[in-house]
Amino acid sequence: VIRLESVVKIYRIGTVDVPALRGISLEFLRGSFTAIMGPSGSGKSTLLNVIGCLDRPTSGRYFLEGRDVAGLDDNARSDLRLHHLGFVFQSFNLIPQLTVLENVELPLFYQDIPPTESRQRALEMLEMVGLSDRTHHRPVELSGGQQQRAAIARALTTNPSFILADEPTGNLDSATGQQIMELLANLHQRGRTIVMVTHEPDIAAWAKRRVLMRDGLVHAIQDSIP
Amino acid sequence: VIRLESVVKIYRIGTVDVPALRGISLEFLRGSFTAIMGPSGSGKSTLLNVIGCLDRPTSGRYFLEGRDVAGLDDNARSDLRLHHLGFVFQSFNLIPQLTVLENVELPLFYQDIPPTESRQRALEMLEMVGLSDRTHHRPVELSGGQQQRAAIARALTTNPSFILADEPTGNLDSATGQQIMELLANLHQRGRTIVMVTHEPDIAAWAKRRVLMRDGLVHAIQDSIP
Ligand SMILES: Nc1ncnc2c1ncn2[C@@H]1O[C@H](COP(=O)(O)OP(=O)(O)OP(=O)(O)O)[C@@H](O)[C@H]1O
Ligand SMILES: Nc1ncnc2c1ncn2[C@@H]1O[C@H](COP(=O)(O)OP(=O)(O)OP(=O)(O)O)[C@@H](O)[C@H]1O
Ligand SMILES: [Mg+2]
Ligand SMILES: [Mg+2]
Repeated sequence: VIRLESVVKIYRIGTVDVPALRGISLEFLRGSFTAIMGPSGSGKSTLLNVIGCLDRPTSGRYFLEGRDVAGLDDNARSDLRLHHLGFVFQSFNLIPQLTVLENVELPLFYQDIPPTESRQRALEMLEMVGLSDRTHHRPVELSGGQQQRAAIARALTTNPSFILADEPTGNLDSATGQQIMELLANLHQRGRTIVMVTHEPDIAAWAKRRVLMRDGLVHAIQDSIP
Repeated sequence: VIRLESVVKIYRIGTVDVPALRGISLEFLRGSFTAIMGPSGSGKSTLLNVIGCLDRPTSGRYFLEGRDVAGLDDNARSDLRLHHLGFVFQSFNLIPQLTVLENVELPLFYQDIPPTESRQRALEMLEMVGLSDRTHHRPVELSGGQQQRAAIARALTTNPSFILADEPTGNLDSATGQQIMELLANLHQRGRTIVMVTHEPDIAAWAKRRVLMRDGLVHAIQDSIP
């Protein structure tokens, strides 16, 4: 269960305040599949960053499985991210100097999984997203959609219970996008909790609930028609 | 007029050859508006890079307004890009250390336009894409869609006769995406030649012709139903 209470996030640029989140109260039940939509700049990525413990709220409270997360120190948060959260970034965030395979293995390496086992696991994930023939490429040698799929593979490699995906199909053609959504739907059916930001209604349709943001606030919540 | 004859592009990764383009012959008439679609990895960005003189073909010929471009040296190609081509990159390619305004002004600066005039022009473009209140932000302080719009503003700032856009709405919500497409349609009506890569059929519908790629080749060409 993920619970946010009156979460506010204000960025300070010089003397200007940018209120990215203006008071978000939301709950995500275990095993739920939620899509977050809204205009560019409405706070979707910021919300996901707070949920993913990548960013601290300016005020408000954030509970992850009952624990007050905002209060934890950086090491504890980093630990949470490593063991429970899989994050697909809007701009991929692959490490340029490492190959695709090394990028996907990295979280397992940090979890102290033995090298042969993490290599095996990473190769399985890369096969799942259709990148088996690109394992020794570096990110700059990949197409936009291939980089996106590598980022997805990396997020899923630790088999996390929470999957946070920011525009996971933004650079994918419809067919490949469908494959990725089937993968996510499958993980959802096996009990994972998924929060996905998307601007495409066809992709949002895969989720069971839609949260619409506007100007740093929750504007509406729609339960999908079964 | 843009003409490609049997253009081949092979990337070499160590000992492996990746044939990104396997023989492309295509023509783009002056004032045309073409959408390029196709699966992830099919060669769309590579094709756009060749057209935009950012990459040289391995073999084949490329004529821009009648001139054999592939034969030109780097300075001549760089000059072509600066004065005739506006390029919106799939991954934005904004300079992290510069503000949005400085990023958008940069091409004008390279054209030796006086500072007051280039600042004015850049501000106009930023207003057109809805970023007037983000001019002093740095790219990392922007949302994904805001970065995309800054990249679009920068491409259009020199009023280029050829606009090459790689997934220009990939990170934009539907409403903002429509605004950007109206902007491009307007430029097209005023005589610009536009080549746009997209994976979204709704966006491709704004173009007058659709080129479908598959595995580094042109698979089909569809003229749009008027
Ligand atoms: N710099 C590079 N070095 C090596 N291989 C490359 C390089 N750039 C692209 N490739 C390869 O060339 C192929 C075509 O890439 P390209 O970026 O043109 O695809 P795309 O159609 O734009 O895909 P997407 O829709 O995913 O953006 C891909 O298989 C990719 O791995
Ligand atoms: N690091 C930062 N510093 C300052 N301002 C920021 C920062 N990150 C985001 N912002 C601002 O916060 C607002 C919300 O950004 P956010 O990235 O959450 O939007 P978004 O809904 O994900 O947009 P998009 O759909 O374009 O990706 C934006 O107006 C942006 O300018
Ligand atoms: Mg975002
Ligand atoms: Mg591409």
